[in-house]
Amino acid sequence: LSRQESSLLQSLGLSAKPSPKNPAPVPPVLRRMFQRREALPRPHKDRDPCRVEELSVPGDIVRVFADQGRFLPEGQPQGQLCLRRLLFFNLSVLEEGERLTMARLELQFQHNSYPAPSPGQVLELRLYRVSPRGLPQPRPGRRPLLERSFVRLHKSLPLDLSAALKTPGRNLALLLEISASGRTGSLRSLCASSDSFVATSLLVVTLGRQCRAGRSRR
Amino acid sequence: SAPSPSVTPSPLCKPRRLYISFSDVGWENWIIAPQGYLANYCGGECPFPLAAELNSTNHAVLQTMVHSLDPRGTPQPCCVPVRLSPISILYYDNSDNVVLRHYEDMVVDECGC
Repeated sequence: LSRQESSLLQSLGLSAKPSPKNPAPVPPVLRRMFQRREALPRPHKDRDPCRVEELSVPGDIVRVFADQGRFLPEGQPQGQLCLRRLLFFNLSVLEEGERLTMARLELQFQHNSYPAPSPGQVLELRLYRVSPRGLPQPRPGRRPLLERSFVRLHKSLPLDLSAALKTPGRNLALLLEISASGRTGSLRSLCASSDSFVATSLLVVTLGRQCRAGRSRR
Repeated sequence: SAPSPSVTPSPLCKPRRLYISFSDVGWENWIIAPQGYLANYCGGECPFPLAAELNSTNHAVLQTMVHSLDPRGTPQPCCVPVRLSPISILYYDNSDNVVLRHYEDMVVDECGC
């Protein structure tokens, strides 16, 4: 049975039978997608098996990678740094030839709706790609992968990295900086809204082998 | 688990009910959902003359004819899936990531000879 089982697991795209040691909570986005599919009438004649309707992208595999990074000591030369974190995602489970069609970083905070800061004050977010093995420092002069400012923090902040991560590689290291800018005033209170940062995760959609090779029967 | 047939099952080739429970195969600790699903299987005969509703190929019709002339020499055609449908599985992969994956050809919808 074990030989048969391992060949079946291989065909399901698994190198061995998973044995989750400390399983993370199931991301609500995946749970909703699964339940929506379960509710569809069988057989799914008109559904494109190689498209994730819920996200409107091609794909048949949706993964959520947990961040394995760490906070870094602050020390930004200018402005008021609120948060600096090295994000690290182990993408080695992506199979040879899987084509990435969507990558969405999600910053999760503890709660919604912060006291709106006074006008003219914004939070600035910068995201740099750094080497997984090197110092968590962006190379001097290196443009951020993504840069944006936002005024109010919500419980989750999605950031689309699809264009920037066409070839994600086996490990992905990103440097995340959130800083407050605007009139000095009460920058600290503005920073407080980023202190409730909880976690990040990376949602990745790919086209696996059964979709790239057409309907190759087993 | 295939239920014990309450009525005499039709001997002809058709889908038979088979519910696969992932805990029966020891996969419940890494498959989040579903807990199992109706996979079904094909069972039954492809006798001569092949009835029209048996979804058969021309080759199968010929083979049943030859089988009826020479039962020991040529077997009856076999009863196989001719239409299958997919399922999605939500599971933990080998790195504890949560994955939603779509798998083709996991449910037998139709059988034929």
